[in-house]
Amino acid sequence: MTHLASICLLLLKIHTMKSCAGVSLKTQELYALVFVTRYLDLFSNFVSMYNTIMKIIFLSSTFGIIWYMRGHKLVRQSYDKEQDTFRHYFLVIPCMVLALVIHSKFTLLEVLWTFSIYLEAVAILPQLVLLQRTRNIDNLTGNYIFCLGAYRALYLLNWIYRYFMEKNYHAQWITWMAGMIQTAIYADFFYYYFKSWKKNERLKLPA
Amino acid sequence: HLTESEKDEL
Repeated sequence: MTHLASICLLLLKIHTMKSCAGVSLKTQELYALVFVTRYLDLFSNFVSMYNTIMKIIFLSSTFGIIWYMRGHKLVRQSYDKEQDTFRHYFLVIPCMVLALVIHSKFTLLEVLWTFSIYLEAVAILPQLVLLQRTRNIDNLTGNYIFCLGAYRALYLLNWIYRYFMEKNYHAQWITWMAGMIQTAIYADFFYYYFKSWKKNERLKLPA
Repeated sequence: HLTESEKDEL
């Protein structure tokens, strides 16, 4: 739900302000790759209606955001292309190599799923780099990134709960480790987010 | 039971 909220915040910003200033297209494209490689079981593995609908929402909204940033006449103009310089392959290749080395089963679907877990953990990095270069971070962008970081932190709590409360729940070391790293990457952002919130000031990251 | 390949999370 926090993940869904983050997407709603981002779409709200882009749609109402007709601007994607401070939003990293690189991070959005990495997320698109995360969802495509993770949800390859969309039609073969039915978990629940909720699960299927959320997968479709995550996939379609991410491609919608990318379309807005690349294709919409007004939104495209507000994109900070010169600042958003992080290279995709810098993250994609190491994650692919890691997925080929550390996975639970050597099948195409499993390796791609593991890749998506690793890539998700670091997909925020281009956004954080852009954020640091952005002078005026608007509230919606700040809250968007906060929610995007919070959902994995909440997963950590959920994993602990499931581990102790669910009889047939098995240890998932790949997901847990990647989730911990993903949350840790946000630690610095969370610190400045709460600091600015407490002081009632505009969010600003130190250079 | 739930194994790594029976994924129920998003």
